[in-house]
Parts: sequence; C-alpha cells; structure tokens
Amino acid sequence: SILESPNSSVTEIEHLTQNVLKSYRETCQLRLEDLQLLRLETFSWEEVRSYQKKSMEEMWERCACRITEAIQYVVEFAKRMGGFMELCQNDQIVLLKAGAMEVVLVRMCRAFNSENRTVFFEGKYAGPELFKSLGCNELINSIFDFAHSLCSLHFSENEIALFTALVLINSSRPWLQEKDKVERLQNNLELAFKHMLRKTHRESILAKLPPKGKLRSLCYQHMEKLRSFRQMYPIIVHAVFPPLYKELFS
Amino acid sequence: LQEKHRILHKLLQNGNS
Repeated sequence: SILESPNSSVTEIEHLTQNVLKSYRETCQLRLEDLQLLRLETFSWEEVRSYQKKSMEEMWERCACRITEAIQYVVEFAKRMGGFMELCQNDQIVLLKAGAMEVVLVRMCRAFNSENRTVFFEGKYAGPELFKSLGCNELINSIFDFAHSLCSLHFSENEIALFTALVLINSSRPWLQEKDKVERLQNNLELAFKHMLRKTHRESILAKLPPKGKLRSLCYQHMEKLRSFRQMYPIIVHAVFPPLYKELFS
Repeated sequence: LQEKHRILHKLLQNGNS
C-alpha cells in the first residue's frame, strides 16, 4: 500500500500516477474532445433571455442539480484513487466535504472558453449574464475569472488529474482523525505531480498554480450565497434541492 | 460526522459504480 511505507519508490509513485490518471479518465464526466467540439454552440440571445426570466428559485435549483451531478463524479474519482479508500471514513467525508466543490471548480476550466468567456451549461456555452436571475453576479464573475486564469495555464488532462487529486487530498483540512495518513498520501501525490511535470518540462506551472485560499474563498462565497437564499426560500431548499447538495453545503 | 452525512457515507460504502 502507498500509505504504509514512509519512503515511496519511483515505481510506487509511477503506479500511483497511473492510478490517478485512470481514475480521472473514468470519472471526468464530459470528454474533452466533446467539450471542444461544442465550443461554438453558444446560447442565442432569446435563450439567454429565457434563462434570465426564470425565477430565482428555479435557477438556483437548476444550478444545485448541475453542481450535484458534477460532485457525484468527484466522489467516484476519489473512491477509485489509490489510497483514498484506505483512509478512515471520517477522513474520507472530511476531505470530500471540503474539497469536492473545489475540484468541480478546477474541472470547470475544461468546459470554459476563454476566448468568449463562456462555460458549458445544460448543453451549450453560456456567458455570465445567463445566470443573472441567481442574484449572485459577483460570485459568478469571480468563478468565471478563476476559470479564465486557470485556462491560461493550458493544463493537460493528466495535469488536471493530479492537480485535482492534490486539491482533494489536503492534510490541512480541519477535523481529520488520521492526519499523518492523509499527509503521506498528499506527499506521494506531490511527488507524482512534480515527477510528471519534470518529465514533460512543465515545472514552470508550479509557481502559477492558484493559491489554496482562492478556491477556499470561492467555496465560502458559494455557501454564503446559499445561506442567504435559504433564508428567503427555506421550503424550496428543503423540498426540491438535491439531498447531497444540502448535506455538503448547508 | 457520518450521521450528518448519510448520503456521502452511502456513496462511499457502495462499490465502484
């Protein structure tokens, strides 16, 4: 097991890398080729207007459903990743509760077109104005800015796989019971990521990666917005929001 | 924690889907 030996060999790191890449390929939700092919499919002005005319409740519910779908793939990614299921269940829950949304935000850069500042949403590419009825313009713009900045790194699929594994396996999350075990897995993933970047002459991106605080701040803003929405529409949240979404963010 | 996160707990207990 990758978690048992204090010093992992190159072969073990290579094995972990292959395992993370495979887990990612199997759980990436949308194929990059398909997302690229659809890049020119943007919502028409009428379609954007129709989204803008939806009630705040309906738009929130739609977004909560799309986020929940994306999170289910992240849970599956974690489960297939070497070492994750060897952690105690408390720590699996802590890591997913804190990191699943962060991984979704990083994965979003694959579905983002920097050229026209649009993101793939419900079948076509949408600009930030489509989400107007949510009443969270500042948060939406921050998320778009974040996706734009990540796109400038030109991540490969393999880089996203290892980077998101590191977003998830973070030993500084509060309430971990077996911090040492998480730390060992995190160290091995860091070695795997750096080893891969060295092989592909991409070490320069290490200095350009988003700071951990940036992702944390976006997730915090999302939870704050949900809190305000819940105060206005407690019954909607209770009755129609996906249970997994409520469990993670309420 | 597991008690408060029953769905996540269930997803983690299920085998690979």
